Amino acid sequence: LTGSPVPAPTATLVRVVKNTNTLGIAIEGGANTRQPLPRIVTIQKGGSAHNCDQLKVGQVILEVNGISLRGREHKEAARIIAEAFKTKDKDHIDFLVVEPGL
Amino acid sequence: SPPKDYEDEVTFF
Repeated sequence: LTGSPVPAPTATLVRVVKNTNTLGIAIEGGANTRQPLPRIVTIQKGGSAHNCDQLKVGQVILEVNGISLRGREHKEAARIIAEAFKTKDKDHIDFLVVEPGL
Repeated sequence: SPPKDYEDEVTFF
């Protein structure tokens, strides 16, 4: 036996209010890559994601507005996020994210 | 042709 148990990653729902012209994140990965769910690689200062102060680099996005990203390739996941930001139906985007590993 | 490399795809929003 080695060390202390590793806690299971806990999913967190993060609401990003669209209070600027840019979401201000970059993602990598998607189905059929080594990173099968999109991972946040950049949070830009001045973007809506940065303003909400809860999204972090390294988090993996499980869902966008309740839409699962599992099994979606990069371009499709990117389209879902882009449309969630573009639509005027909502003034926010709900991201379900996990902090992988510790 | 080699398989398309998806590993480096990054999209900014």
